[in-house]
Amino acid sequence: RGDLNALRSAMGVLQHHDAITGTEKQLVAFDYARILSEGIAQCELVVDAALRKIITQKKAAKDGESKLDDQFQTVTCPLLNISQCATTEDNKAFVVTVYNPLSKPVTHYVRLPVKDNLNYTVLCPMGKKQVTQLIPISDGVKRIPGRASKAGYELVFRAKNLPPLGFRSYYVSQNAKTDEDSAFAATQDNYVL
Amino acid sequence: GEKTVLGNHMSLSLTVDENGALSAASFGDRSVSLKQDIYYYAGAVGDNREFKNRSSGAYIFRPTGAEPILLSDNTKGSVKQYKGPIVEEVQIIYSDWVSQTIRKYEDEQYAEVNWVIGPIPIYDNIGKEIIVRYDTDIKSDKVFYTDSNGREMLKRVRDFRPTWQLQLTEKISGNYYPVTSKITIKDDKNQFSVLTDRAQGGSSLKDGQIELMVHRRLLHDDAFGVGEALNETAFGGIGLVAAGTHYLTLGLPSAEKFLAQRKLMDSWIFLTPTPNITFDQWQ
Repeated sequence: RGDLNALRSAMGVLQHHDAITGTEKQLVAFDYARILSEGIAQCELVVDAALRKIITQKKAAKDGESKLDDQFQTVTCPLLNISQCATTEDNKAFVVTVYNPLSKPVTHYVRLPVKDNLNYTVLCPMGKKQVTQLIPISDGVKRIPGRASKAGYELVFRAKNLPPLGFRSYYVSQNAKTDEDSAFAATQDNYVL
Repeated sequence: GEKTVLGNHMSLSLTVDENGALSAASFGDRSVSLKQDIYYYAGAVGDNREFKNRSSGAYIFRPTGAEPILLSDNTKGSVKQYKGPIVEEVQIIYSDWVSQTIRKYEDEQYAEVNWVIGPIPIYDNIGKEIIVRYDTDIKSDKVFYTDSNGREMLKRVRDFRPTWQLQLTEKISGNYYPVTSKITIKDDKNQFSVLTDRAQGGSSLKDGQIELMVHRRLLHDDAFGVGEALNETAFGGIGLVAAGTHYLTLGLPSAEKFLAQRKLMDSWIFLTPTPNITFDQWQ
């Protein structure tokens, strides 16, 4: 069980102007990063529990089972801003859940670091193939000190019309290796909300 | 080696010249010349005993007064361009610590400038304050607008304060204002805005110009209380790298508002590894 108050508390502390402007001592900056990181980690557990609950209810209604396998652990990737994510780099199949915190529908462009220029299939919840694009990660990002990633490419797709204050999950799977041209080739996107 | 256009006439489009430099932006029948460069100001150094000897530091931005130094020398960098069905982008490497990617998504009416700055070198013992500057032909007549903590836009006039006669001794930092989310210039025909992904300092030091400070590394305390130079390090003493985004819009204030909401409360990504199960099983 995660503690929502850990992030609430961190955000309260980080209202101080030092945390916004950088006028704190370096050790304090490290401490701000620590409490924020711990708060986010707690909320990750909350999200995992919430998704697990929703999925379990649907699964239970469908086939009488009430427990979702523990193998389906939902995580966040805080280093996506430097194109680094162990989950997308090391797994051949994974689910991307995109949550829209706004009260109106939005379209979000999902960018996921992946290792190779393989062919990826992205399926929406209805099973329709999404248009995807693979782009090499910029050398400027690859050489950031401390970045520890095997990703050479970013898989991009459009999460269209995400419901207000709601989420949609996309199933991503890696296919056989192909040449760069076919990886760039788009599949037809016919899905309409 | 060729000019390229990111986007199309239905949305904001950007022209990038053969060296990877922005040269124009257009939206429908609106168009502006647009130049973008990255510079640094050298931070002032003093003993802090008098105001005139105050060092640039964590609390104050105080350049030496000299012209900023160009970092984005387009003739020395490398440029790579990628176009596809979802996004078109140009990746530009200027040096081993300055790079950026200019990106235009197919259905969007804004362009992204993703900058990566750092670790800022200090082997020359000069503190550096890095800015991204956009130059347009908009006749802004000394006026620019910055947001007030994400609320209303406030009118700023260069070298002017509304309630007293200003004798500005520091022409650069004296015209800097906080930019929490947006800075705008406009004339009768066009409005050009830069939305930020984090709070930055910004200004319009010349008509048609917008500049934003994206990273700083300084070697002296400014004696305002922190007691340390703003010289952040990580990974065994290497300076920090800052990576962020500017969102460029031209023309449509209504689109800017929704864009700001989308970026302020951006969608969240969660990932669930699903080894050994098919889509049908997951569904």
